[in-house]
Amino acid sequence: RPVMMNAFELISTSQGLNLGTLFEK
Amino acid sequence: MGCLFTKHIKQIPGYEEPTVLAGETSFTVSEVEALYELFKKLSSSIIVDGLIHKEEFQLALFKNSNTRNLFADRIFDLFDVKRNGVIEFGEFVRSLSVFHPNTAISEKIEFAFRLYDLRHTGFIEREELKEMVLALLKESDLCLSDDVVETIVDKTFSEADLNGDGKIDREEWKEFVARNPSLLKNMTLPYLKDITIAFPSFVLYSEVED
Repeated sequence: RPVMMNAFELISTSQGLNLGTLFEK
Repeated sequence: MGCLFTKHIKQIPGYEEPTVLAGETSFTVSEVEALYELFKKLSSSIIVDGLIHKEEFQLALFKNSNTRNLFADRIFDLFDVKRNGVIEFGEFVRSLSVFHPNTAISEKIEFAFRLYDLRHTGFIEREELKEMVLALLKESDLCLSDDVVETIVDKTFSEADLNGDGKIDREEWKEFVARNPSLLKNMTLPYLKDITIAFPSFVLYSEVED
């Protein structure tokens, strides 16, 4: 249920914060 | 051959010796050399000038140089320590070191705090958190009513803003992260431990011997 989400948990799923993609060839 | 290569890379603006960078970060010299291979690739994807421009960063993250994203902008700004609009090699290595599995949790907590302190006030404010939630929803093509967004933000603030002054300070952030360690998940990149395998530098000489 969305209302139970922690806002920071939600934010941390952003693709813009997933630097792992920098290492993809 | 080694000398020619050394001369060549030292001409690149912002280039710093791997030994110096290894001394200041969680990386070994060979890992810094491998990061240089990654840096060369990223910094020459659009403009071949040995610097990572915002468009090149976006291209690497999203496979599209025009994709704007609030969080990617924040990461870019934090990496761009000199605030000159580009990421130099030294900045790249020092900033990425925060994401190294061996880097102290306290550094990761501080980096995440600065990341979310959008307006550099020294606090994560309610409006900033709401702005980030809205940006995430937009990025994910999720549609939630304003009431639901407000509820999510209120609930998080009720848990994180311990003194109830309407903003999250560094101490409150540390406590909140201690209670919710998964918030730091994206502050560690396991790839960085295997960087020499992913990006072998093929350097035939060692800078250490210089």
